[in-house]
Amino acid sequence: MYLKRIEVKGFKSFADKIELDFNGGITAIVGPNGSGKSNISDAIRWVLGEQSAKTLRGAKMEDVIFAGTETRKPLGCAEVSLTIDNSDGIVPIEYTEITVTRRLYRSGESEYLINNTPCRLRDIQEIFMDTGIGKDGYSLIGQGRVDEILSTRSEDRRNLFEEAA
Amino acid sequence: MYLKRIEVKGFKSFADKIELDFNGGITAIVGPNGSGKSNISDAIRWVLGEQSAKTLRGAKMEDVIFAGTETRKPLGCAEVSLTIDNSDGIVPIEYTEITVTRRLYRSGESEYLINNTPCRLRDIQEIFMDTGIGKDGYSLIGQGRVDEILSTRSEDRRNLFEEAA
Amino acid sequence: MTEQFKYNFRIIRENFNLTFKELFGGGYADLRLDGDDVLNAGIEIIVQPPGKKLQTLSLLSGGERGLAAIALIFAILKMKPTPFCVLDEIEAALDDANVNRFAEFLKDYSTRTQFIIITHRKGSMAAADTLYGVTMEEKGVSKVVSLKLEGGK
Amino acid sequence: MTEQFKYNFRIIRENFNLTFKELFGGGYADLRLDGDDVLNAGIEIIVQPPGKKLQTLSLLSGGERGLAAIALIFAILKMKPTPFCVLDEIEAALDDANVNRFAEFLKDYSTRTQFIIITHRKGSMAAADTLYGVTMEEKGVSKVVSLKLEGGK
Ligand SMILES: Nc1ncnc2c1ncn2[C@@H]1O[C@H](COP(=O)(O)OP(=O)(O)OP(=O)(O)O)[C@@H](O)[C@H]1O
Ligand SMILES: Nc1ncnc2c1ncn2[C@@H]1O[C@H](COP(=O)(O)OP(=O)(O)OP(=O)(O)O)[C@@H](O)[C@H]1O
Ligand SMILES: [Mg+2]
Ligand SMILES: [Mg+2]
Repeated sequence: MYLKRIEVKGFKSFADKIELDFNGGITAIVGPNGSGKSNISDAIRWVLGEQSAKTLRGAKMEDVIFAGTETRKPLGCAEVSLTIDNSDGIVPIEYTEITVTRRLYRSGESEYLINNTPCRLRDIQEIFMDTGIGKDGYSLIGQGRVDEILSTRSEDRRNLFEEAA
Repeated sequence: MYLKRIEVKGFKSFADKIELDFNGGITAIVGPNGSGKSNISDAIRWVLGEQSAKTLRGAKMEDVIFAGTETRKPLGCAEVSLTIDNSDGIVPIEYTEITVTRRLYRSGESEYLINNTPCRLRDIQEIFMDTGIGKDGYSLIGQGRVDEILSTRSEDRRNLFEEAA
Repeated sequence: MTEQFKYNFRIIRENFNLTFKELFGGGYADLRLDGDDVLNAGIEIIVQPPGKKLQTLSLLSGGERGLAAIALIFAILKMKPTPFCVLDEIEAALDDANVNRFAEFLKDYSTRTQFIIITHRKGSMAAADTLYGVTMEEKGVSKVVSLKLEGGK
Repeated sequence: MTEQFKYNFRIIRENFNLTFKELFGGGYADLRLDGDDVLNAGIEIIVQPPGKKLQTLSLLSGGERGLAAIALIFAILKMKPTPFCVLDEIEAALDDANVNRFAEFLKDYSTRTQFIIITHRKGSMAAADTLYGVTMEEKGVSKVVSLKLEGGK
């Protein structure tokens, strides 16, 4: 399984739709402070099913919808689509390409889709559950958080090991 | 008041005595990871009277004494001397140059000196008390700690303001 | 006592808006007491980078937080300069453009406060009057050498 | 269950000593259960940079801690590679020499795991196969451009 591309519109600072195509190796994202790099990693977390606004640096989940600027109005909806290549069949769904989509409206309403078919959030979360992806500390490491694996109490660190082991 | 020089021997990685002369402007300390730069800032804190081993990244105060390497034996004493120019008379002692010295022996015994005259730790702490120096967050900012002024709870931040204001 | 605090607080507040604008090239910053009890209220930090909408502090990027923290520290130093200041890699989260702004800032304040900075950023090194290199030629033993600055300083 | 954990724990432990030696160019690292109750004991981290004496983890420098954390993460990845991994500026505390070691490491592991890294370090960028630049030409609105890598990659 590997990531093919991500499409982001209305999520955080992505007022205009952007698309990134990934290759199988190493993709580097660069740019000035505050330009939106970490927002891309937040978009990946969010579409994988992150439910904590705090982990996404917000106070409430609505904070991930583009809030406008001095010259642009806020948007009413945030949407992220992540397309993965499943030719190796790691995900037990009979598609070789799987696109998961998550939408959040300002009303608070959410939509979740797998290959454009509506589903529940947990259907998306389950796709990635056995792959080891989705929990911080080892496959998704947020900015300023790499030191945590050393500074957490030895009991908390245990959880990380149990997830991996 | 300004710093003229610091002399360090036996403190952390300074097995051999080192001396840094400061000018009145900006002094930059550079070097590779783990070479001893932050240890110099620890030495300054320590000689100013820091009593928390944790703030100095140790588990106990004895941790600041050179512990040896694969090829060198540990030392029995850590010593730091800080010389300040007092021509502007900010410190109410009638010297134009003041050298404060702190020593710690592995036995646990400590020695404190002002211009080579034995004194108590609090005599050293009092020299700097009214200058605003000595408390983290504003005149002594440790590695990885600048963000704390934003992330502490608003009540804790208050203490910092009261010290300054 | 309360009057002294209120007076100083107002000065730091005004300074913060100025240092912020200078470091960010615009925008707006403020400090607010989060209650009427002046003696006990906490201090809330409000920050709006230029052109962006005012949002919760947590949504700022790592570099924006770092630069805002620097602006606040200098706002306090502006009101009450300390004789000397020891800063250990406080510009770590800043990109090169912001490091240069920080270095210019440091130079302005160094007339009233002596700075000792630990850094590995070229922009900060360029602002220094004196440069010391720390190395461990022998493993585990620190050694210090005086480094000559180029460009006539 | 306990047997599975003990088995995997031993593998991560051995991996950690190897990844550590590779990133630090020597030294020693270990993981220990801090009790006999395998089901509940916490995990202690032991780290000794090359040539230095074994001391408490807290005494390590910022960069040594960063590199040790990277060694541990890769020790876990070595045992159980995830399909992809998103790393946001995890090499921030490393000096340029250590960034280059980290970049080499990343290349070795990228045969089994797809990496998406956010970075502003040249050494890490040089290891990438694809490079995207994020900018805010219009304030507050992110835009992404594909950047060509030099040096035939
Ligand atoms: N809902 C939103 N609407 C509009 N802008 C937002 C929203 N959420 C976050 N932002 C903006 O995104 C910016 C942060 O972006 P991000 O954290 O991705 O930066 P970065 O490129 O990682 O920078 P750094 O190099 O400093 O870490 C902030 O300026 C913030 O104001
Ligand atoms: N008591 C001691 N005896 C010997 N060595 C010590 C002692 N205390 C700390 N050290 C060593 O000092 C080193 C850390 O130095 P320091 O934190 O000053 O590095 P640094 O130059 O700031 O590096 P970085 O750029 O990574 O922050 C560690 O390797 C540690 O082992
Ligand atoms: Mg970021
Ligand atoms: Mg350091």
